[in-house]
Amino acid sequence: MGCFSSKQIKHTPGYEDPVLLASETSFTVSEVEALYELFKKLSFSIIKDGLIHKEEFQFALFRNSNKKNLFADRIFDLFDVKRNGVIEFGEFVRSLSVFHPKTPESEKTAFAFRLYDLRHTGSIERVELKEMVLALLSESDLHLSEDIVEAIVDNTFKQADSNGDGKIDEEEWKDFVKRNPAILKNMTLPYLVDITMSFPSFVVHSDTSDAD
Amino acid sequence: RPSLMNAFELISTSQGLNLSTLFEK
Repeated sequence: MGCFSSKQIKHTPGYEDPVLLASETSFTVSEVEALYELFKKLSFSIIKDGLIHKEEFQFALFRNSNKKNLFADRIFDLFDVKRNGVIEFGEFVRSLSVFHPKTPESEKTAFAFRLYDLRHTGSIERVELKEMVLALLSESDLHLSEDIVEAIVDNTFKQADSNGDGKIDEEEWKDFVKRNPAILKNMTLPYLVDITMSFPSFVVHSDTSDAD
Repeated sequence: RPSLMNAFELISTSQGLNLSTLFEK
C-alpha cells in the first residue's frame, strides 16, 4: 500500500533490549547495537528469518554452508542456549561476551571446559580428547601416526589429570589452564572492542555514555 | 618433538574455534 513509516523498526525474533544485554555482559550499549548489525547480516545470509541457523554459522566461519566441523558444532551448541537449533540475538550477545577482552579469565576457562566436555559428563575424558585431536588433524590435513596421537594425548593427560583417574574434572582444568594460558588464546576476540567501528549502528540514543 | 605438544593447544588452533572470521565483511 506504500504507507510504511521509515521509523517503524522491525526487530528479529528473539530480539532483546541492548540496555539489558549490556547490563548482563561485558559489552557497552553501542557495542550491543553494533553486534545487532552483525547478527542481522549473519541471520539473513541464507535462511532469511533473523535467526542464525547452523548452515549460516558454518557459512560465516568457512564460507561454506555445508562444512562439517566438530568444533564449530560445539560452539554452535553452546551458543544455542535454548537448544532449539538456532541462535537468537540475546544468545549471540551473551555467548560472544565470553570472548570479550574484558571478560574475566574464569568465565573463559569455564566456557572452554564445557566446549571440550563433548558428552556433557562434567569432565573431559581421554576418548574425548583423542577425538578432538583427530578432528583437528583431519581438518588441518595433518597426518600423524596412531602412536604419535596417543603420545600427545597421554602427555597432555599426564599434565592435566592430576589425580590420575582418567578424566579431567573442572578443578583440574582450571589448574591446567593456569599453568598453560596459551590454551585460552582463542577465547579472546580483540575484534569485539572495535565492533562499533566495523558495524556502525545508525540508531541514535539519548544516553550514549558508555562508561566502563 | 610432537609428543611434547599440548593437545589442547593444538585443538585451539581449529578453524571452527576461530570466531574472528564472523567479523569479516
